[in-house]
Amino acid sequence: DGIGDSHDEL
Amino acid sequence: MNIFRLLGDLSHLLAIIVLLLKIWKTRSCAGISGKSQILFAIVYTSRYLDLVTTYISAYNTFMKLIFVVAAYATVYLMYIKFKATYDHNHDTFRMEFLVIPSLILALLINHELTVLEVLWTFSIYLESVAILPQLFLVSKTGEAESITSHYLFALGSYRGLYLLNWVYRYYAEDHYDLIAIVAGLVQTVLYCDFFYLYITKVLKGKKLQLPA
Repeated sequence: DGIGDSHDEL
Repeated sequence: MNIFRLLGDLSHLLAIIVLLLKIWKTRSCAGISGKSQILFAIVYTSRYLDLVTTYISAYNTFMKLIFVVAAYATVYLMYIKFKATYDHNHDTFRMEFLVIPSLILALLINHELTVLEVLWTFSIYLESVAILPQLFLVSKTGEAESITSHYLFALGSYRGLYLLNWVYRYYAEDHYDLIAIVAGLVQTVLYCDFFYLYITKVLKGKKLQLPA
């Protein structure tokens, strides 16, 4: 988790 | 997915539906800031570019599509279909005062200096302040229709519920994203004054009217 994660929120 | 995030998304969805229905049923967009709606269209366009690169879930894809399409539909209704009812004399907030600083900040503070990531960050920063033209319009006219107040309450609640989601995810999943958290805090704080008026006036059946 953290930097460069895909953004799974809206 | 947790309950706060789901409620936040549903609250966001409700806000969008309320706004579209209000405009459609009354054939009027009086009292609504077209500037805020254009900013939201920019926000969701730049945030959801990952629709074409990353698949997360059917829910995620579906909601993103709804938010983007609804944003453009609202702009279309305001600037084309019901243009005559648009309150442009009062909707005078300058969009560039929000877009340019958000873009500069996104270039300076981001998780990764790539096009998609900077655009995502830009959308988060811009979303946090995109409601300002609408709040400015309400303060200029000194009042808001009840339905507009319900829209604003649902829209404001959405990021507030996301704050709870982030607290939950921090403890449950050890996941946090400082950019989203700080911007979400700013976004929610901007609504505080409105929330106060909504609870003390609109919920008691009165019109939202600002003190002279």
